[in-house]
Amino acid sequence: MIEAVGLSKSYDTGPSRVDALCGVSFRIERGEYVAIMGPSGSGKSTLMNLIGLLDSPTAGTYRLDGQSVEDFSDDRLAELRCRRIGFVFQSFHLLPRFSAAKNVELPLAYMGLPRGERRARAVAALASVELGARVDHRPNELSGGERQRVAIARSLVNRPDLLLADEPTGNLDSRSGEEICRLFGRLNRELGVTVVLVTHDRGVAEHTRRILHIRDGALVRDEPLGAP
Amino acid sequence: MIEAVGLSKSYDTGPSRVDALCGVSFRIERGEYVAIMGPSGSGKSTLMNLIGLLDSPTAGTYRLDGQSVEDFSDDRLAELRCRRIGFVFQSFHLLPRFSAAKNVELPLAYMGLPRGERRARAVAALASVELGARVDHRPNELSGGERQRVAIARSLVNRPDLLLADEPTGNLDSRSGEEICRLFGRLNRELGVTVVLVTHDRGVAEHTRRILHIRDGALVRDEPLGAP
Ligand SMILES: Nc1ncnc2c1ncn2[C@@H]1O[C@H](COP(=O)(O)OP(=O)(O)OP(=O)(O)O)[C@@H](O)[C@H]1O
Ligand SMILES: Nc1ncnc2c1ncn2[C@@H]1O[C@H](COP(=O)(O)OP(=O)(O)OP(=O)(O)O)[C@@H](O)[C@H]1O
Ligand SMILES: [Mg+2]
Ligand SMILES: [Mg+2]
Repeated sequence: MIEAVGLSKSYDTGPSRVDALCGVSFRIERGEYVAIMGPSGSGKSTLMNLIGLLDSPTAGTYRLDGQSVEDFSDDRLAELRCRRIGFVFQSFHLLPRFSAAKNVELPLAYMGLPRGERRARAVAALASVELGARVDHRPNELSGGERQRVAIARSLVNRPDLLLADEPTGNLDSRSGEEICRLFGRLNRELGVTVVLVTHDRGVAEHTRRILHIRDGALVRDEPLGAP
Repeated sequence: MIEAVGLSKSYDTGPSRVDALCGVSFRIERGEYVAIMGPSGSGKSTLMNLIGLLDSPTAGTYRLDGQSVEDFSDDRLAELRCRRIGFVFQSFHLLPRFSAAKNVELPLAYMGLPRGERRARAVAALASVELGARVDHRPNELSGGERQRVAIARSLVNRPDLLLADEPTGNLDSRSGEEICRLFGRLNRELGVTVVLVTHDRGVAEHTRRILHIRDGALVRDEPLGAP
């Protein structure tokens, strides 16, 4: 499903250049459940943005279902981002003037669903992350962990077949974090969703079946995990 | 130093009211090193905002050094927030148009220090959280963990005697998180800084000497930790 060959990404910041990713290569097949771990600043979010088509590499190729993303039209890219990929951002990116339900509904706006159906799906997604009692709260009326869970619910509402989650439990207590791990595990096992998540928590990573270790922009180790 | 008696905080959101804190009472003496733990949404950030004078209780009293905060003038409140208290926000609150160094310098603007001294202190604070190589990056040019560390550096730059940190390691890998724990531990032991931190990580809490457990807005357990 995902094939990265020599992926590199550099940023030009004022006088200096930051080489955030240097020649990363790997494959992720449909239905896999993968964790990405590594130190702060090692390039994990940069890699997730490339996988999620939110940014383009400075060098190297990235193929989604065998087709190189450089060959995709803007329309195709937009459609992939809306319909096939669900993304949980490390900093949530919720719209401050909208309620939790409206924020979760957002990805559905492009799918031509009637209003009642969009609201129903948003409320169901919020219930799946235990926020049924907060559907009408705005982000500044929510705790940090609640905002994180709204971001998770939003990533699920369009029923993606590829879920990318950048540190989805960083602001959650261990019990809520476990709930989210179980939710992702069910989506993977029961619905065949391909899940790639970045985490700093080894306990979270051990719910997956494979860990890609990143350090200083390079893939330093590909660790398969035994059956749990 | 800190005395809370029956602290309560409610929010009115549309038709409903959320009782975020219900009658919380405790004392924290000068030089203590305390952790606050509890489920997502249990009231920890709400409590931290009250302790840090960023919000006022709906009911109950809060005394800082024996004086009730209701009796403080606006000037006194502003001075306490700027000079005595350092606050690491759960969502960082960095100014997007300013570099890391300028963000860290901000609390010093009120202290009448010359420009060169402010810059020197900001750079030193960033070095103490291993961001010496990122001083001129803006927040959107930093990783999640780097932004968190900028927020930590900013909380230290005015040399507060009370440091309040709301989930300071949520976006950090275990090694960077340990570095931050060691830094806080040194500030506490060597400089006598009173440290109160919210964390979801039991490992981080075990660096402190006392854990206050919050659940559904109430203090349910006060746990002293043996000498490490
Ligand atoms: N401005 C507000 N209006 C309404 N409800 C609010 C507001 N701010 C917070 N809340 C609610 O108050 C409760 C406590 O929030 P708080 O931010 O203190 O939780 P927390 O313990 O810090 O959680 P987390 O671990 O997720 O950060 C939450 O259920 C939240 O939904
Ligand atoms: N727009 C940018 N301009 C310049 N440098 C950048 C930019 N975005 C990220 N960086 C740098 O690239 C490196 C990798 O960033 P990235 O966000 O991928 O790290 P990360 O592994 O996700 O870290 P964390 O665990 O802290 O979230 C960091 O050192 C960061 O400072
Ligand atoms: Mg990141
Ligand atoms: Mg909080």
